[in-house]
Amino acid sequence: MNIFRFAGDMTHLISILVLLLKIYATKSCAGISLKTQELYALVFVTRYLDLFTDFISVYNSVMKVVFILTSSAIVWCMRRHRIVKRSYDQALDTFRHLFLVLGCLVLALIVHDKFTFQEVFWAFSIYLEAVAILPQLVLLQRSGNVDNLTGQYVFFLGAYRAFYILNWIYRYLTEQHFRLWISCISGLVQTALYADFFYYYYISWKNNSKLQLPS
Amino acid sequence: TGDACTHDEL
Repeated sequence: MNIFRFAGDMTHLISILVLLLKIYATKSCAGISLKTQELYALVFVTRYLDLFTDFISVYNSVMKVVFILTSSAIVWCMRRHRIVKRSYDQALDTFRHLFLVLGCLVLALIVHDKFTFQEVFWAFSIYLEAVAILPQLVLLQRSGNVDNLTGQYVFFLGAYRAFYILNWIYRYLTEQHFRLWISCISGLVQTALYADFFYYYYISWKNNSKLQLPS
Repeated sequence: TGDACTHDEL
């Protein structure tokens, strides 16, 4: 464990909590893609299949449970909460994310560390996390609504990406057997897609602030 | 070795 990875885990968790609290506080999920949140929940469930078989540390196990619970809570809120679900942009959130799931599954069956059930699903979750933001990117381009995608959420999501890239650089420089290629390359793709999301977020945020009536 | 397949990153 290094400080970059710990900071990355913390900012990742904070970004999820910020989004969950925003949805719960405003009882609204307008502008948020349920499909992206479903993909994130699927990422954690398929990545942490080893929760009950491999014990690495208390921190590792506790964080796995927390990530699964918080990402599932967001999906539950958007699908089941009687007030929140009314504000879901169902007509705009139409990205066919099933193709992302199938594509990542095929890729994981081809490129993985070891051909075991757990390893294939681990690689699947790594690839899926990289592309999971696409439905949210498309919804943002269509709706331009950033009310619930607070600046803090976008900031912590970006910080998570930045810290993890620093973590991989640190591990590459300090460890003999660097074998995080799947995580590293997929993480770079994820960061590039995040940068694209950030660009559209900034454009939408600027347009919205221009639209504000002069107080 | 064993650690090759345990993923210690979240």
